[in-house]
Amino acid sequence: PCLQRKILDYFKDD
Amino acid sequence: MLELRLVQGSLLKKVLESIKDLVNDANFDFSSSGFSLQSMDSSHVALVALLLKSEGFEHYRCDRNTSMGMNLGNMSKMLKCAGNDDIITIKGDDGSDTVTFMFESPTQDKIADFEMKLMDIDSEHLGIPEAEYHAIVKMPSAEFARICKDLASIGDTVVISVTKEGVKFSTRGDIGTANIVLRQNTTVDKPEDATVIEMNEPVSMTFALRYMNSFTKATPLSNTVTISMSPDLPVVVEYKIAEMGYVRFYLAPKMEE
Repeated sequence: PCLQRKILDYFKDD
Repeated sequence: MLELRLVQGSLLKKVLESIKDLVNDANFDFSSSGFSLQSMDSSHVALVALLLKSEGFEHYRCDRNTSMGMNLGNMSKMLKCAGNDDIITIKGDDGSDTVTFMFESPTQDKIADFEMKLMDIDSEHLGIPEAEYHAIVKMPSAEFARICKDLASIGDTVVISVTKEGVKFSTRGDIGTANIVLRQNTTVDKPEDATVIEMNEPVSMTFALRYMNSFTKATPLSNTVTISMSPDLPVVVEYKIAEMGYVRFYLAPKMEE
């Protein structure tokens, strides 16, 4: 079982 | 006033085909240096970043920075009406709620105007940090597309591992497992056929094949693809658009729970 990470876990709002 | 004339109109058609299934609506940001787009897919797992620089256009006029919200499915429908050899011009007026695509046949004997409604899109713009990647693999884009397609018939995820021996693509599913290893190969007739592995540190990450396969729709844009990986960052799958810019796809990894 793998957890799909989200882009927002890495890149922040400008 | 906005007016962009692209002699190689097929390029814009290919760009749209490469991103329209991943992103439904997006803001196109026009400035004097070119236009760009940044958008996440609806599940916020992948992000597409497009850049087309003004130098690549035969004529490029953008009097002031402007953002136009477009439905990419609708834009693709319109661009599909352009012939592959057509010259495409994008036109917009300040404050207008439409954009016009003009298609000219190479012999100038057929000229078409398609006016598309714009939309208000409330999209987040993300800061993508400059990063040093553990490993960067440059390989033929068709080979990458083939690998992703083949592995998706066996499993749902791909483990991409880069070591000094090469780059390994692995999957497992109900029917079994598959491993494909590519070694660095620079002794080829054409540079675009080379596989080049730059590795600072070994890296191994897991990704959803569904997204990888979606990214490979950009294969017609470039003979080569670059895959950049670091354990603490989304992978970057980049297709360079000759002398104009790029389409970059960022994909968040899957992690062991």
